[in-house]
Amino acid sequence: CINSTCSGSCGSSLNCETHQNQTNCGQCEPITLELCMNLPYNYTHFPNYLGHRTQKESSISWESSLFPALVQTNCYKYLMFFACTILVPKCDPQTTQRIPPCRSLCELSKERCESVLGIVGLQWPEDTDCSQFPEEKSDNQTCLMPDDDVEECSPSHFKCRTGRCVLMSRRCDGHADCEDDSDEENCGCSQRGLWECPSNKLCIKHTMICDGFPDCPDQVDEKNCSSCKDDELECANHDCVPRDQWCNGHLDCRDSSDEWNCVSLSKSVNSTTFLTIHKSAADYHVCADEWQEDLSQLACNQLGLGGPYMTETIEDHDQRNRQNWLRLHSDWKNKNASTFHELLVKGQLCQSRQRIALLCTKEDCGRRPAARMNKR
Amino acid sequence: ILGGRTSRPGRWPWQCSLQSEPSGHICGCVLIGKKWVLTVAHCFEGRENAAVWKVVFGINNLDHPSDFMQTRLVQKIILHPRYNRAVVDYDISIVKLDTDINVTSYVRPICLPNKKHSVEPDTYCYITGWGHMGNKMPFKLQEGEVRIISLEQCQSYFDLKTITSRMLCAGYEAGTVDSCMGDSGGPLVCEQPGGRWTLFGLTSWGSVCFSKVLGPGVYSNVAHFVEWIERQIYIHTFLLN
Repeated sequence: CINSTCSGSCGSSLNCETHQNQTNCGQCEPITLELCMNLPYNYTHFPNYLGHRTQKESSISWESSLFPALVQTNCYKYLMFFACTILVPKCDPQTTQRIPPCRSLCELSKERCESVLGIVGLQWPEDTDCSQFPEEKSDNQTCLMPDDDVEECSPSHFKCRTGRCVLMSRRCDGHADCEDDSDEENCGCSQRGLWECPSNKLCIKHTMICDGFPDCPDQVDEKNCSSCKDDELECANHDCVPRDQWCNGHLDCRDSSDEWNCVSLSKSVNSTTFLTIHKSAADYHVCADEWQEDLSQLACNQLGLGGPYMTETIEDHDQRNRQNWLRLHSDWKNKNASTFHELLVKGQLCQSRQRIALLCTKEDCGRRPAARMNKR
Repeated sequence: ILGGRTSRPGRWPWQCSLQSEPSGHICGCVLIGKKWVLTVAHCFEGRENAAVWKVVFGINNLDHPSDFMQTRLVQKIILHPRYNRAVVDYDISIVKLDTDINVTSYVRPICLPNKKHSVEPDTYCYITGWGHMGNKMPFKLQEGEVRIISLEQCQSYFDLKTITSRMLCAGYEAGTVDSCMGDSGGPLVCEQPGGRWTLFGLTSWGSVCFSKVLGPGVYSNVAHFVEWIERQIYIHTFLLN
């Protein structure tokens, strides 16, 4: 109920103050319980015959674990069909009422499988009293019986050649679960409709190839996904963006990957960490002309290092490096920039011939306050 | 938490409570920066509007607000784009707070692991939360010590679900110490050399924790998501303001 008390929904009594428990009642809903997705019907009606009020409740119930495990014993060919008729009962579209399984289906399931459960000390689900279900009628309209072509295994099972159902998680696990070993045959990715990572034989779905998320260890599933021109670079989502737009402070890739990793610290031989900017697909030093301390803070923050920092300026007389300088924009204070690298411009002379080196430290984390000491 | 014990106030300063009216506490969460909190994506199912949420830090007893408590509103909820509610994979989300928290003894961020730093099986770590205790919902924060379990061993407990590399399992076969409903989004933390604590997991799913079906708990594997987390924080701090 909206007023946060709990009540059985859609019951005959109106338990909530304002009849809220009657909302969304009397409707057929599509079956979403994965175990029962291959039934000869697609719509269900809740509560089910086990007292579950929703499909979500049904999916985490004891019975939705019990039946798939029991099916593997081959105790009764139509056990899974029976299980689904009580877990997600068929909804009659005309009356929007649930259609029960026939009593004989229930009795046969119980008769053949209850004893198997007893061997491992478990009990047949208490709520499945077969007498609550109607006898099979001649017109077969009031209750459900399996047709000959009903799927014996659920979508969570693999069907052995012998007809037995074994759990899908046991297929291709290196152990034979079918009597004829058929669960360990054709275990290649392609035979299972999947794509194989070359380095470790991991199978991934075809939809995971070139989707911007690496799944294979060497990221090979995200390679050769686009054909960018020479003057373009590839975004993480495989769009192509002109090189000169890379790290310019504006989002050009739809996933913003052109603005990632634009600022870094590169170590020199004496362990000084130079501030380095990756712009238009090349690395640049940062000239110390007009430098102010709050710029060091901005650069460290952008590196994900928000703790204390230290700035150094290092002289660089090597004229060969002249092309690799970036200098602060003459009007940088008025630029209202959110990133550090958009304050910098190429092709300007660095009069001081000094470059910026930074030491950024990580903000403190993961420490608990010491427990207070009390003399006893 | 099942089989745990009541925590001392301030012992887990990164633990927070994700709350929404009228129910109050809905999920746990973890402070990772002054403006950033991690939780699981499934906490926001049907409630993706940031305006309905608040985050409470520095609290031990949900029923008794303390002087050390800080409350922030939610500015943005970032769900993992691959989150799949049917199989509960990629169950992670980032919450941006409306203003920075004040770092105190009772409110401090946890460290994130390195991208390739996974926690080894048989390591003992801690889970915390205000979730169900099996017989009641607690007011005071609970803590429990759990053992990390390999993915292969974990798969053997969950025949009907695939345990992926985005998940981490911890607990015991008998389910003696386990997370439960209401702990979702809360931390699984392990102490590193030097006394620093690192967040390796976020409480995600498991068997119905006080039923006959037991087994370990399943947590979102934070190390798998570190790069995504760092990129989202960068994008939403520097690029999308």
